[in-house]
Amino acid sequence: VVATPFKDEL
Amino acid sequence: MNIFRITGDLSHLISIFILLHKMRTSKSCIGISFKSQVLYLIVYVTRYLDLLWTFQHSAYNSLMKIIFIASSAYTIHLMLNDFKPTHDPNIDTFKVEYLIGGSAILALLFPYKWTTAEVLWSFSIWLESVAILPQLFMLQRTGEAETITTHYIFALGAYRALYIPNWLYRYFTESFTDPISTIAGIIQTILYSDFFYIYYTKY
Repeated sequence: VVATPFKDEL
Repeated sequence: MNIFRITGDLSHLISIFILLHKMRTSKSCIGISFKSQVLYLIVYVTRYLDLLWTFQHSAYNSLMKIIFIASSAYTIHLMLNDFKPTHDPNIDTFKVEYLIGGSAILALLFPYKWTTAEVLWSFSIWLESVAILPQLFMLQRTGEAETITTHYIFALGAYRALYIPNWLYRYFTESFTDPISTIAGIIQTILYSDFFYIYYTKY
C-alpha cells in the first residue's frame, strides 16, 4: 500500500 | 468516485456559492475574515499547480480546481475593491504567520517526496486544515454571526469532514491511503467540531 503518486482528489 | 467524495465536493461548491451570494446581495463582506480568504487562495494555488501537467487526466478534477482558484481570487478581489469599505481589519487580527510557518515546517519535514510540487502540495494540505481559524476567531470576537456566514462555514467544514468516510471507503475498496491528507483532514474536522456542535443545536 503506497501513498498515491497521482493526486486524484481535490 | 464514491458518495462521500462527491457530496464533499458539492458541499465545497455550495460554500463558495453561499459566500459570493452573501457578498453580492448584501453588498458587503461584513463577518468574512479576509485573512482566511487569503489563506484559502494560497491553499488552492499551491495545491492545484498540477493543473499545468495533469490537466488532461480528469475533466472533473480540472474543472473543480479552476473553479476553486478562480472563485477564491474573485472573493479576494471583491473584498479588496467593491466591498473594501465594509471590511474591518481591526477585528480580523489572527496571527496567520504561525499557521503559514507551521504548515511550511510540516511540509518540509514529511512530504511524500522532496520535490517542489510535492512539498507545496503537502503545505497546502496542512494550511487548509487551519485556514478557517482566523474566520472562527473573528466569529468568536464579534459574537453573533449572520446566518448566511454560519451556513458558509458549515458547508466548508462539511467538505473535508465528508472526505474522511471517503478515505475509509477507498482504503477498504482500493487499498488507497493518503496519510498526510487523512491526518490533516481529521485535525481540520476537530477544529470545526465545536462550530458543528453549535450549528446542529441551533439549526
